[in-house]
Amino acid sequence: APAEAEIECALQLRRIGDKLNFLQKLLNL
Amino acid sequence: MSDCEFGYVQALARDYLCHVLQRPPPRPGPDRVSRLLRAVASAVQRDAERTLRPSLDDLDVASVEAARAVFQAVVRQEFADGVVNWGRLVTVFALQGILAKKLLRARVALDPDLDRDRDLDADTTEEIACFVAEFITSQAGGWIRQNGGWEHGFVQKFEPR
Repeated sequence: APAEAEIECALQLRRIGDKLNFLQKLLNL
Repeated sequence: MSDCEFGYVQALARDYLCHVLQRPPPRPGPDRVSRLLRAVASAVQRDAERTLRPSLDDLDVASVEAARAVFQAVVRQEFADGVVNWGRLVTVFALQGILAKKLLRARVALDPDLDRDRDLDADTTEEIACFVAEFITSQAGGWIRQNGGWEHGFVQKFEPR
């Protein structure tokens, strides 16, 4: 099972990626 | 070569590693996709290194095998909800850069005689680029193909207008 630090990294990267995706979507509107 | 295939993604991963490790650019130089990925993933990596510092400090990346294990655990968890988008794919390259830098620092710490600026050897960078490309093509290859591939979908989304 992934360690706590790995889970935290994964969730933060997911947030960063989703935010980046959303911002680019706005820029492309 | 299709821009959804393993070899294409491996070349992107290899190019981004060269950028992170400040190696001279390959010849021929990076194409439009590589240049754009370098710019976007670097910005994400800087942000992630700052945001994730406490968690990153707890990750032990003393070997390429350890880097692979951490990479797989993190990306599996990141994509566990089944969502794929270009933003998340960029973070995969940023994670690759973070782990490569951690591995380089761990090797310098183990052998103080090593120059701090010494690069990772070619076999190590090739292994890293390989496991990154394996993940992207196996988990997101279909999505990338359906969303225009790197040369159209990614560029269209991230290239400044």
